[in-house]
Amino acid sequence: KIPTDTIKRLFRYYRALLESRETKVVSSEELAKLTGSSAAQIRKDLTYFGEFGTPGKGYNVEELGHQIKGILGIDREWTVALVGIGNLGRALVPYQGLKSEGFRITHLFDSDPKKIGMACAGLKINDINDIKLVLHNTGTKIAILTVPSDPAQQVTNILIDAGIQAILNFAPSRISVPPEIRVLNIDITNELARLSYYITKNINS
Amino acid sequence: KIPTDTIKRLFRYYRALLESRETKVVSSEELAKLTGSSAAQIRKDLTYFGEFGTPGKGYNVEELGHQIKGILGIDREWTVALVGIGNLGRALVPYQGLKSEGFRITHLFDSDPKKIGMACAGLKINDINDIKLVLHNTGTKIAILTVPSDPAQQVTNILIDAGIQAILNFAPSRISVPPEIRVLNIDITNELARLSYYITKNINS
Ligand SMILES: NC(=O)c1ccc[n+]([C@@H]2O[C@H](COP(=O)([O-])OP(=O)(O)OC[C@H]3O[C@@H](n4cnc5c(N)ncnc54)[C@H](O)[C@@H]3O)[C@@H](O)[C@H]2O)c1
Ligand SMILES: NC(=O)c1ccc[n+]([C@@H]2O[C@H](COP(=O)([O-])OP(=O)(O)OC[C@H]3O[C@@H](n4cnc5c(N)ncnc54)[C@H](O)[C@@H]3O)[C@@H](O)[C@H]2O)c1
Repeated sequence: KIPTDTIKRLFRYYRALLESRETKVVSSEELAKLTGSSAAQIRKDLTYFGEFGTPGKGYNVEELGHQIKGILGIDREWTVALVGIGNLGRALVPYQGLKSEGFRITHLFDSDPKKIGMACAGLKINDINDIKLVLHNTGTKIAILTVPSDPAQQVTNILIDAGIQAILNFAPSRISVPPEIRVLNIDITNELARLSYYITKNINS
Repeated sequence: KIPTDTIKRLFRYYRALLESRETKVVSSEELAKLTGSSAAQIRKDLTYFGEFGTPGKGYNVEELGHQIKGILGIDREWTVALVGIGNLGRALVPYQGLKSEGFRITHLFDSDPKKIGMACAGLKINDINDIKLVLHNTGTKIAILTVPSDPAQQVTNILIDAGIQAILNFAPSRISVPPEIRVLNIDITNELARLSYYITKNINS
């Protein structure tokens, strides 16, 4: 089983390779400088996925970038549903950073009658109750959840019923899903609490 | 040295304790159900910080919550500077979820002359070049960075010079800082790439 942290680092290696597009070959030491991981960590992470590069010669930038894209599944386009077009949801819809890696927010959903039927960054806001119909045959498997905590679990159940297999959850509450469904949580308050822990630790030591 | 993942989980235990405020005592098994960690992991994590609870009896909800707040440093108020009042920055300013844990966004900065002097959610947008003056004697140590990738490093250097010790960075580029400064990165595209990895893996297996 491949460690979670290896997958997290993989994307960072990919970003670093994108930034080195002018060079043909890059060593693990050079990649280490660009990503903050150690050269040994990079070599170890890549061995989980096969033989890359030539020992002593480094990695072919274009080839390794291509291989990592395949491993991560970002060599194709993913349509993404976004549920909850409030303060945060509205900021995510127009974000170009997702498009460059193949993630396109294509379907918006909300439960507020005042928002349903309106447009946000050129996309129509659909009624969450119509999600099964709207997503039917679109092949949409990923959803971003930017609803409040209270309805988060109920909305999650609706998403899974509509064929969603992976959810990026911004609500600060835990959502439970069957084992074949993947959830990643982004909790900004938790990140700030980690920062306050480190500052407090520095002060106390 | 306490593992990073332990600190991440600590905040989740804290949130679970908040949700169990009506009960007096909670066992590690009950906390496990609420947080998704195992009971053994919870006990192990807490031993890094001292003796909590009574074996066989569980943990006093109020007392443990109070102790975790102290460890994380969220038993006090932190003023937070936010730099880059664009699409994302504007969504974060009014977010009430931060206030409830003691994080108050109090100072806004941008470099766009059209934005400087305007207000966002009742707060004035200051010129980033005045940050040392504006933050002087405010005790602000934490900053949220929502500027584009290109100026991210330069803005980081300005923040450190103005006394910031910890940064929550949303720009998808690596910022380098001296060892005593803490940076946490939130990269939404990386999270989506992790989700596409898991879906692709499921399809292939
Ligand atoms: N605003 C932020 O900066 C921020 C930051 C971090 C996390 N969050 C979290 O993200 C979530 C959204 O925050 P926000 O500030 O955008 O809130 P918001 O209240 O502005 O927006 C929430 C949206 O969800 C919709 N909604 C509510 N119930 C729904 C349902 N059952 N089905 C579909 N849509 C539904 C509402 O109509 C609204 O449009 C919250 O859980 C919040 O804690 C927000
Ligand atoms: N919008 C999103 O949903 C989203 C999601 C994830 C990550 N991000 C990242 O967050 C950052 C902000 O994204 P956005 O969509 O809000 O961009 P934006 O262009 O809407 O806003 C950026 C803001 O930063 C300001 N700025 C630029 N240079 C500055 C400097 N030197 N000093 C101070 N302020 C400066 C600009 O004037 C502008 O107000 C980007 O790095 C982006 O990749 C955005």
